[in-house]
Amino acid sequence: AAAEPLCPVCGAAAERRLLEETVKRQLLDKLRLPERPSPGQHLPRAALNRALRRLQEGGTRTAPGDLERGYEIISFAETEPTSPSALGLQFQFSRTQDQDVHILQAQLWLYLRLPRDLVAALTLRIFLASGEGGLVGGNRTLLSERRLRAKGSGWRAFSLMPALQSFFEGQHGTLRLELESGGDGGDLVAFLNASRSQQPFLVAKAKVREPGHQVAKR
Amino acid sequence: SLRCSQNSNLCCRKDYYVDFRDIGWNDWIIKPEGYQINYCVGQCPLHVAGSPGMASSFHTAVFNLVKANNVHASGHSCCVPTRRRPLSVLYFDRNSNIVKTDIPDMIVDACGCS
Repeated sequence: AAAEPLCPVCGAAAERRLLEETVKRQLLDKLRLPERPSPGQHLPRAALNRALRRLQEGGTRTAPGDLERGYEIISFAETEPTSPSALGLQFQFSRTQDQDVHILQAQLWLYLRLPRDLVAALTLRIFLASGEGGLVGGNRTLLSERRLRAKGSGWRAFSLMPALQSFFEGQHGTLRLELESGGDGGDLVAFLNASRSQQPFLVAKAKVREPGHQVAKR
Repeated sequence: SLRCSQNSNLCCRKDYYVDFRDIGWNDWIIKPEGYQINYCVGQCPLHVAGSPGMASSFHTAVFNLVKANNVHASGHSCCVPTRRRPLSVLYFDRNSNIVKTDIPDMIVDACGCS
């Protein structure tokens, strides 16, 4: 400011620039982001609002003085049909190495259109795929198996706990799930509407212990 | 605490609101629309040291110490935040996931002299 010519407007402009830079730096530091994100995929508003409504159901408020911070995350899947009765879902996560993440809840939301005249039962299995073979060749852990009875279209939630905790404790990066339909109820890919506005998504609630908040061992 | 005004240079809280559209960050921060970056500014001559602190007894204690130790009168204490609140943020992270979290102690609600 001293370098600025002595005029009220210049001083105010200098203060404004300084404060805007401070806001940017504070937010990136506190959100632990190296730089501002540039969101790629444009989400249909309907998909965003629906997912946010799932988030409203009970939050993880951070109490003052809490050593762990509450996070709620919504991640939209990239879908990859691997056969008529199997579909791959991929989710991208990134976190800084020194954060200690504790998953409280994790649910996968799918929009299924089961024909009303579906006679046979349909079984849906959800696997966690890991290893380099991706969705086809790697090894798989069964996360959830359910016989779908209710006919008609609608959103259904499937819990992914406790396996998702192990994903976050181990590597991070790409979470690969594989959905597989069983029984003679027909093929999953035909029932699962993965259009843009009904894209499968994952809702997770977590507590993160920031570095430097390790409780001193007594 | 005092909100800053023209006719006082005592320790006070200066309110400042930055709209995320003005800094081009509204494309990745979904909520809120902006951030109240208040800050503390102003003088803290000794006779107000420790006020409006956490409790009036704090001011009395500080003032007694000053007198008892005959601290040089021109000394000053510092104008600092005495109460802050969290900022709840909903934003897109670098993988286009939607993240909601509360950042503690982000908004200065009150200022006082240390």
